[in-house]
Amino acid sequence: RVKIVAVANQKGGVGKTTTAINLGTALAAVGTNCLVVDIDPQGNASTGLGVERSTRKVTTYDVLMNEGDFLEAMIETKVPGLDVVPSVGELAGAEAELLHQEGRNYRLRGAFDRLRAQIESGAAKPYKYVFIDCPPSLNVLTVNAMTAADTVLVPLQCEFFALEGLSQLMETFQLVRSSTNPKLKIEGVLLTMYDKRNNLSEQVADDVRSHFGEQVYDTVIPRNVTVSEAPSFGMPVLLYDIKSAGSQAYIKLAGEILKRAGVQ
Amino acid sequence: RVKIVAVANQKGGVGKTTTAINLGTALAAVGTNCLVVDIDPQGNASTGLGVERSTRKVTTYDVLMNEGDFLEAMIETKVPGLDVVPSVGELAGAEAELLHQEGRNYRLRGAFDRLRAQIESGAAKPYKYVFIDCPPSLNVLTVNAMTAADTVLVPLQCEFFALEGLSQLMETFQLVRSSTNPKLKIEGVLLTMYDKRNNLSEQVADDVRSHFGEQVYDTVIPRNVTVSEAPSFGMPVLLYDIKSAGSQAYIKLAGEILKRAGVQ
Ligand SMILES: Nc1ncnc2c1ncn2[C@@H]1O[C@H](COP(=O)(O)OP(=O)(O)OP(=O)(O)O)[C@@H](O)[C@H]1O
Ligand SMILES: Nc1ncnc2c1ncn2[C@@H]1O[C@H](COP(=O)(O)OP(=O)(O)OP(=O)(O)O)[C@@H](O)[C@H]1O
Ligand SMILES: [Mg+2]
Ligand SMILES: [Mg+2]
Repeated sequence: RVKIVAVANQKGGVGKTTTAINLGTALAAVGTNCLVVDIDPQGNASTGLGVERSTRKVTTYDVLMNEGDFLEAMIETKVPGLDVVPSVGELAGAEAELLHQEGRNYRLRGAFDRLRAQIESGAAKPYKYVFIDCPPSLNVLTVNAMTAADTVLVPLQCEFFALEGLSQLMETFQLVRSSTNPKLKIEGVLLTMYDKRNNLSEQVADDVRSHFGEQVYDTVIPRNVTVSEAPSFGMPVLLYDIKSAGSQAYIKLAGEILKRAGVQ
Repeated sequence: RVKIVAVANQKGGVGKTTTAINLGTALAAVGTNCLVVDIDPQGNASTGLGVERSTRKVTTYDVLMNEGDFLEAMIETKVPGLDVVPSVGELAGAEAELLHQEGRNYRLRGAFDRLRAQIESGAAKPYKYVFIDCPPSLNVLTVNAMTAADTVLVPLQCEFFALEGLSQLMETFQLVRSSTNPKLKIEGVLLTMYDKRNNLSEQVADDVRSHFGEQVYDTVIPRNVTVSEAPSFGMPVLLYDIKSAGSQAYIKLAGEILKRAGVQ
């Protein structure tokens, strides 16, 4: 069964997009088919996977607003086994447009129900994981993602402001569990941009592990300039430079996620 | 006359809050009274200026939703000459709550009209600059800020994804100019987290200067760990470590802004 994972954190710039792209790539590299669904109006995951803006015909805007199908919108990336459903700037208007529509929080979930049926019937590829790249807010787009998802993966930058935002994120998580998606769980908390040269990273990491214990991945993603260079070439860091510390960390993370899922 | 500056960029984690806090501090340090208005539901500017969440009684939520006064909500910070109007998590609901209200985009502007009158009558301090710290989105909060502001200051992280977001930001800027605020101008574009050890920073800087020319500040803010440590002590980096590269850059920026404004 495909697992739908919302990659979410309302704090900006913590590594949501980078994680969706590179974790998807690392899993695809070991034969686990993945789909990245970009619901951020910025469209960074689409660009980081090489999808030019001009080629984005059917997007997550159509899925949310016009009951479009993921299958129609899906585009193959340069990574075998990794596909992407691109986003578009018009998504920024979704909050206002959906506000008084019936079941506005269930739009994405409806589309995933259709995708699951298509995977089971063989009409769609046998995706094992879907990563939904969320925008930096707790608005209708992120609530749609959490309503549709099985779990939430929380990238957490090892900085003070990012730590501060965790309690608001968990409030929204609990809100969604008590309303639109009682089965929602935490997939894991991923420490990102860890810089061993500064104490702040270590303090934040210790703080997070004391609050979230086992839910925090052993794998920590180091701050690594190669990671931020790769998107300008429209490719994941694993394709850009597999030997870099960033690539190796995402490969290790994929292994840890599969192990936790009982696969090896 | 007080100048109202919206510090905005929908890309997350580019240094909006850090710039509002530290530029406000650097200007206050040379005797230019400043006010920071925090309209981000995350409330990082409020925390970074030492305002505990429990002491935030009147906030920007009241100003937006209940025609509250900045004067009531204003709190003095540890920095002489720098005050802050704190935000609160409830602001996250503002989009939905304001959507069908008359003049929803002019709420903040109305409050600033009252503040200007209070400054002129002597009821409020003689603020020269107000910096509005915006959330990482182009929603009703950021549109309110751009509608109320005289200018927009755009912090731009020297990374590829941040560069990609610039065109969407400029679209919103033009949209606001053609609808709710025809006089809106660009205050400047500030390059942040510049890392001279990596080519990406230089490439982004060159690209931005070729598009925005004179509007890009000569002053560039370097990536400097002291900057990210200061908020955990509830103080601007200028108070935490005045000799750090980050503090010196914000002091230089304050000088450049005053020079451009014809003050010196
Ligand atoms: N491990 C890392 N090392 C160095 N740079 C990184 C790392 N991870 C991400 N980055 C860079 O940091 C910036 C922020 O990352 P990213 O855009 O993935 O965060 P985000 O949470 O998706 O941001 P937003 O909130 O705007 O959606 C990007 O420029 C990215 O290239
Ligand atoms: N010059 C700098 N050097 C090092 N770290 C910095 C610098 N400027 C900001 N930071 C850190 O980078 C992170 C992002 O900065 P900040 O929170 O100010 O960005 P933002 O644009 O306000 O984010 P958001 O989009 O979430 O509102 C913070 O942890 C901050 O402390
Ligand atoms: Mg992103
Ligand atoms: Mg901020």
